Amino acid sequence: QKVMKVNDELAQGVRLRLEGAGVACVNIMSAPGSGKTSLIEVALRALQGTPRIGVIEGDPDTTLDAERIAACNAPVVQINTDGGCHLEANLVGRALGDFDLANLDLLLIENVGNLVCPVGFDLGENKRVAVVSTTEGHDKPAKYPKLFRSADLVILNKIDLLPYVNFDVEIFRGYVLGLRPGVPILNVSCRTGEGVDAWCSWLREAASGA
Amino acid sequence: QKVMKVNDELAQGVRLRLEGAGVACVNIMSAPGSGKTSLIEVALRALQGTPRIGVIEGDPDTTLDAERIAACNAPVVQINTDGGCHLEANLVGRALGDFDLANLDLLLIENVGNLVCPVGFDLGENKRVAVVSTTEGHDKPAKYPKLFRSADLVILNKIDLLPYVNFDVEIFRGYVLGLRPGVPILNVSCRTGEGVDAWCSWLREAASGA
Ligand SMILES: Nc1nc2c(ncn2[C@@H]2O[C@H](COP(=O)(O)OP(=O)(O)OP(=O)(O)O)[C@@H](O)[C@H]2O)c(=O)[nH]1
Ligand SMILES: Nc1nc2c(ncn2[C@@H]2O[C@H](COP(=O)(O)OP(=O)(O)OP(=O)(O)O)[C@@H](O)[C@H]2O)c(=O)[nH]1
Ligand SMILES: [Mg+2]
Ligand SMILES: [Mg+2]
Ligand SMILES: [Zn+2]
Ligand SMILES: [Zn+2]
Repeated sequence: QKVMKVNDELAQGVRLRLEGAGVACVNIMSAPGSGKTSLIEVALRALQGTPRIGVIEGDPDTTLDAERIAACNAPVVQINTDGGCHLEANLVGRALGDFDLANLDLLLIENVGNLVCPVGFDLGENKRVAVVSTTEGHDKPAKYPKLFRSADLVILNKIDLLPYVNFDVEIFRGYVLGLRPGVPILNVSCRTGEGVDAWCSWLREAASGA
Repeated sequence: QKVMKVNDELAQGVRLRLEGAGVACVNIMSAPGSGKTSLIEVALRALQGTPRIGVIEGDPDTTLDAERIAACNAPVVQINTDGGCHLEANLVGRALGDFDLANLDLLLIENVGNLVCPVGFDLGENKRVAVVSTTEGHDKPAKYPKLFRSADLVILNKIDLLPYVNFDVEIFRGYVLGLRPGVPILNVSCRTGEGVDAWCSWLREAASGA
């Protein structure tokens, strides 16, 4: 509990710094491999620098995700938690120093792949995105409800794979809307490009809210 | 650290109880939705009661997984962690009381879907199984190494989806064997049945080791 309280205070510090610099912030969460990095890649390529986006990548180990983002020409910082299961505000606060915030409109944070632990840690974001992939089963929101209760956007990714999996989109939507009434749910495929326009619109909206 | 020490002692208690009853125990871990429950379902149907298997299901919420196992006619207990991100030995120890251990050969524990937190918690098992699905990306072992370092078996599930995803099996195997030299890696599809025989053989082997 004390850990949480300290984190919340640090998160508020991050929030104020970002607000002062006019940078909006989005915390992207999902299970491992749902497509968080892919969603950031497709958005960066489609948005082509407007708004100006910086990325914080969180993983227990490796710089693989940051390398993918760097290849999209966006400023990126990789945080390795060395086995830690979620990002925390102190790590994000430290990473902020590596960005030229004056030249950014939006900071995207890709959290550690985990449907449970990241949820309780405010990172100073304005918005939270929960990603589920069609390959994980439509019962994920019911079994891991906490993430969905605080989501501002839910992305159902890999819809190109629907023909090959037992995923009932209506059951999934029912669970999500039961936990977070009115939350927008986008069907996206990073592979085919379906839904990427709507995802980019949402990001532009988030950036302009800063 | 103290939490870990208490857990290890309780786990040793579970281990001795199971050994005394002649019941082997396997801890199955993976990201959410990789197919842990599906792998248990296909094994139960193929093995048809030999060896005699009981199942502990761990999830933050719902009894959905236990219901699926019950439909396979195996004794099953659902543990809800109420938001907790991993099973612990105290929970497993308590669940043991709901089984007729004298009439079981093998206890399968499906851990909470999470590639990080469950790894540090001994549950009293003899063997650990790590499951990765072809839809999650071949870099998962590199990014979440701790689980693979302690795996006795690695299952690559959903191989029926290989034609539709960017998953390099050789890169994946390289990562896994680098972390845990010599570990068996099984390619399985719960959908087509491929690899299920080998999975069942491994389970029979595990059960006879009790
Ligand atoms: N078929 C299909 N595959 C996808 C799609 N989006 C991502 N993938 C694949 O899914 C795998 C995981 O994608 P990532 O973007 O690395 O997922 P992630 O959530 O960032 O993974 P972690 O950071 O490790 O938790 C990769 O093999 C991607 O190519 C999609 O829309 N369709
Ligand atoms: N195409 C295909 N789909 C599969 C396969 N195995 C499982 N699935 C699907 O993957 C989804 C998740 O399977 P589950 O067995 O519930 O996965 P899980 O690891 O138990 O999920 P959690 O307990 O929630 O972490 C379901 O929609 C399954 O039908 C497979 O071999 N091929
Ligand atoms: Mg990623
Ligand atoms: Mg399951
Ligand atoms: Zn955690
Ligand atoms: Zn944890």
